[in-house]
Amino acid sequence: APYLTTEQMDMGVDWLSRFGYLPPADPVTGQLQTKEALTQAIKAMQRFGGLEETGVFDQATLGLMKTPRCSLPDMSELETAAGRRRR
Amino acid sequence: ALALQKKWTKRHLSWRVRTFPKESAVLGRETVRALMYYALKVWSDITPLNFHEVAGNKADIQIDFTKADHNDGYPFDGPGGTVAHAFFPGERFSAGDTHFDDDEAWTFRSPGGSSSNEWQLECPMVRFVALLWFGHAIGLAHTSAIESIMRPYYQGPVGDPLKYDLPYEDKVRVWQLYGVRDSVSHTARPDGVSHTDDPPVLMDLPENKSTVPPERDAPDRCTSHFDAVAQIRGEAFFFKGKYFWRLTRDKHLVSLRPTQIHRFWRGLPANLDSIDAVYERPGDHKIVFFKGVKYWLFKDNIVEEGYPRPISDFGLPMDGVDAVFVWLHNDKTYFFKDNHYWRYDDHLRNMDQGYPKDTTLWKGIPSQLDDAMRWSDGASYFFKGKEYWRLVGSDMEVEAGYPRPIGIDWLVCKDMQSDAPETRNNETDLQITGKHHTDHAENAYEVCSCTS
Repeated sequence: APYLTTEQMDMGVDWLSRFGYLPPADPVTGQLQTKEALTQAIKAMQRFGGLEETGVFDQATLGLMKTPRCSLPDMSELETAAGRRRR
Repeated sequence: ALALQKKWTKRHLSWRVRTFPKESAVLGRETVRALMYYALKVWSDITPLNFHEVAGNKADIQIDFTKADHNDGYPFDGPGGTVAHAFFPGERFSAGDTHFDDDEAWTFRSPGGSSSNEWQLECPMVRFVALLWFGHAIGLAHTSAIESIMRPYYQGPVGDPLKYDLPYEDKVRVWQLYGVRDSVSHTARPDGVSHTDDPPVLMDLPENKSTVPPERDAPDRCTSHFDAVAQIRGEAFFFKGKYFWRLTRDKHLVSLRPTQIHRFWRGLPANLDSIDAVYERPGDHKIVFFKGVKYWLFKDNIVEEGYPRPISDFGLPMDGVDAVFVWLHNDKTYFFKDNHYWRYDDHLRNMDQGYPKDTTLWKGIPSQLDDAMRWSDGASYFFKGKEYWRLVGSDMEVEAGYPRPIGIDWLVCKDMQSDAPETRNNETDLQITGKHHTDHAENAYEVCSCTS
């Protein structure tokens, strides 16, 4: 896995949550996410973004996360679960 | 996703720009209205939807330029990041409303006469951004389809606002919602609202330099040996003399005409007539320019204070640099000079031990490179003269089939065509595909191609 700073990791998790790939953290465990959930979320983001599904925050993934984008979440299923405020 | 989508039950939709960009020197009110008109027209051209601009507060699609938390549950995050959003159709009061982050550097037709525009977000709105968000406003969700305008990420300019043709993917999705527009256009007005019949005119640009012919000393991209090549923010930059060309992430040339380095990269000395090498630093993503024994550090497109500094900061000898790139394989920075190379750790800001080494360890690449860069396909590219070499992944040997011509593979040159002087004046009328299209003149006004 590429070298990642804590800041990059936090940014990545925040990004995945914001755009619907990662469900909100379990209130019991605070901000912790399971490694499996994180990996699946990264893969889903990579699949949606047309990247290779590595399941890790590689350079291409971090690069795409820095790309200017729309505020709306990408994952409609999760958006539904969250109440779909927009619709 | 289609089952979840909502759509407008009516076919006549009113729109209004309620608030305008506050600090944009380029976007006047009339320009913004015109851009919105043409972005909506792209959708109404192929569906039975009809959009009418209105003056009142009851517009179906209210358009706002707003900042930070604007009380809709989706606060903006300043420059970069999220740039706009729109509410899907429905019964909500805010359904259809479209909000643009006023902290972004919204531009349309760069004052510099190129499409390179501002750094933070060079989003000529009608070319992409408004298209995407009006897609939401009429009920389309994001898609992962590469060819779709409804991908959530900014994809770069999409060309002439008057000639933009939606990708087939998007046509099919919007036809599934509203059907196909028949040959007879609807003319009925929505009741109780005023409207404008005539499209706004794109005319209030402070200085439309898009028709200015290229500078006489502008180099020919198809025959040039490049001074430097770099991947910056995922895009490719080819530097030659005082100019550079730019390619989007999906390797589309932004403009056939080069942009002057000084008009985009702010803070380089005015007398700097070329650069030797450029790279985006891993970690903090600052951009480093090399010329001779000096280097400049840029945060985005503005030089940092205290520069230039000597390249001895990197542990390099004072001989200058031919090439520099960051190898995706190990995230290390490699410097090349003549037939030697050095490996530098940008995270530790330290030159690795045991260098320089002989460039022959990189089998197949020439010495005295022009420059090198990594690309988003995971490969590394080395440039010299009119040719380039490709190394895949962690390989230190050139892939079979290389070198190949730079012009044909990267810069939309066909059989090494030349930008001869007699053809240059027509470049504003060339699409990136290289095909000619004629000047567009109708209704007594003229709109120039935005591809240049």
